[in-house]
Amino acid sequence: QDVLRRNDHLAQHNREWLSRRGLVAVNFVSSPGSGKTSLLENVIRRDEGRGRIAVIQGDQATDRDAERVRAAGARAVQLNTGTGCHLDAQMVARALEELAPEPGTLVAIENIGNLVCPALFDLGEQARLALMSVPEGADKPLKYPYMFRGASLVVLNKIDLLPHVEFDVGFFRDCLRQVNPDVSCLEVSATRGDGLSELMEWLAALCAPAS
Amino acid sequence: QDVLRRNDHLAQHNREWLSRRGLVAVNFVSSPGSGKTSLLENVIRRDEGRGRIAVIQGDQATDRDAERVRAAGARAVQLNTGTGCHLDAQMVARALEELAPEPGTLVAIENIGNLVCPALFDLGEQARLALMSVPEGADKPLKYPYMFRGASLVVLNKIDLLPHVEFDVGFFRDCLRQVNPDVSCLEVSATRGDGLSELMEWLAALCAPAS
Ligand SMILES: Nc1nc2c(ncn2[C@@H]2O[C@H](COP(=O)(O)OP(=O)(O)OP(=O)(O)O)[C@@H](O)[C@H]2O)c(=O)[nH]1
Ligand SMILES: Nc1nc2c(ncn2[C@@H]2O[C@H](COP(=O)(O)OP(=O)(O)OP(=O)(O)O)[C@@H](O)[C@H]2O)c(=O)[nH]1
Ligand SMILES: [Mg+2]
Ligand SMILES: [Mg+2]
Repeated sequence: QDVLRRNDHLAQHNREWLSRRGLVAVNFVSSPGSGKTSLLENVIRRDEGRGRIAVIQGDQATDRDAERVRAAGARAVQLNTGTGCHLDAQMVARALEELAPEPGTLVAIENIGNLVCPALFDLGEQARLALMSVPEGADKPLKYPYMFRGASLVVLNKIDLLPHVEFDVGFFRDCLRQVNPDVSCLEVSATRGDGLSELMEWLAALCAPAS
Repeated sequence: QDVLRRNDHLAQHNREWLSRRGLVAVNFVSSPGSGKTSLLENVIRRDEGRGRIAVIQGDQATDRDAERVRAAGARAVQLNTGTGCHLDAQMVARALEELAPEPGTLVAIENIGNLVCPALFDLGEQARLALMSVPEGADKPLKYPYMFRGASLVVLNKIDLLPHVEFDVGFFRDCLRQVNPDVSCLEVSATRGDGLSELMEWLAALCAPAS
């Protein structure tokens, strides 16, 4: 409990650091391989080099995701946690100093692929985007409720695979409503492009008051 | 560190408890939705009611997976961890008492869907089966190395989806070889049935010395 209280305190520091500079941070969380990086690659490419997005990448190991994001056109800082299962506010504070984003930038924080632990660690973000993918199965909001309950937006990714798997979108939305009746849910395909303009609008609306 | 040392001590107790009774336990680990329960349902159905498999189910919430396993024909004890991100040896010790499996039974422990934390917690199992699914992407062994490094067997599930996603099986095997050169890897489809007889053989060989 002490760990969480200390983390919440540092998260508040991050939030103040960000709002003093006119910056908005979004914490992207999901299971491993749901498509966080693919989504970011797409969003960055649609920003067409205006440099309005910078990324903090969290992984146990490698800088593969930071490299993918840099290749798409955004600056990225890679955090490696080793056996650690989530990013925390202290790591993000150090990464923000290193990233030193320009005012008006959207700071996307891609958390460790983990549908459990990151739900407990506030990073100082203004919003938490929980991504889930169709192949994982429609019952996940019921089985991993804490992550979905704390989400500002839920994105259902890989809808291009709906014809090839058993996934009942209505049942998924029912499950989601049971754990978080207020959250909206966007259906997208990061590889095919479906739903990405709605996602861009949601991100732009988030940044609007800050600029 | 104390937590891990205490857990290892209890895990050793579990291992002795199991071997005194001629029981073999396998710890099934994966990301959320990789197909652990689907695989168990299939394995249980192929056992044709001989009752040689009993299951300890680990989830944050619900008993949905225990219900699926019971419907397939095996006894199951459901453990709910709340915000907890992994099963530990103490939980498993209590579940073993409750399950009271007959000698010669294979005890399948389905861990919380999480590719990170369960890698650190020995449950007293004889083998750890790490499942990964095609839609998650081929780079996961490099990005989540601890789980793959500690695996006795790696199972690549959902190979029926290979025609519909970008997944290079050769690259996946290269990544796996880099973090665990000794582990073998079975390619299966829990819903279509591919590779399941090899999996049954691997499980039977594990149980053979115990009976
Ligand atoms: N069919 C399909 N595949 C997708 C989609 N989005 C991502 N993928 C694939 O899913 C796999 C994982 O994507 P990533 O973007 O690496 O996922 P991630 O959530 O960033 O993964 P980690 O950071 O390792 O946890 C890759 O093989 C992608 O090509 C999609 O919309 N449809
Ligand atoms: N196409 C395809 N889908 C599969 C396969 N195996 C499982 N699934 C689907 O994958 C989804 C998740 O399967 P589960 O068996 O619930 O996965 P799990 O690992 O037990 O999930 P959690 O316990 O919630 O972490 C379900 O929609 C299954 O139908 C497979 O071989 N091929
Ligand atoms: Mg990623
Ligand atoms: Mg399951």
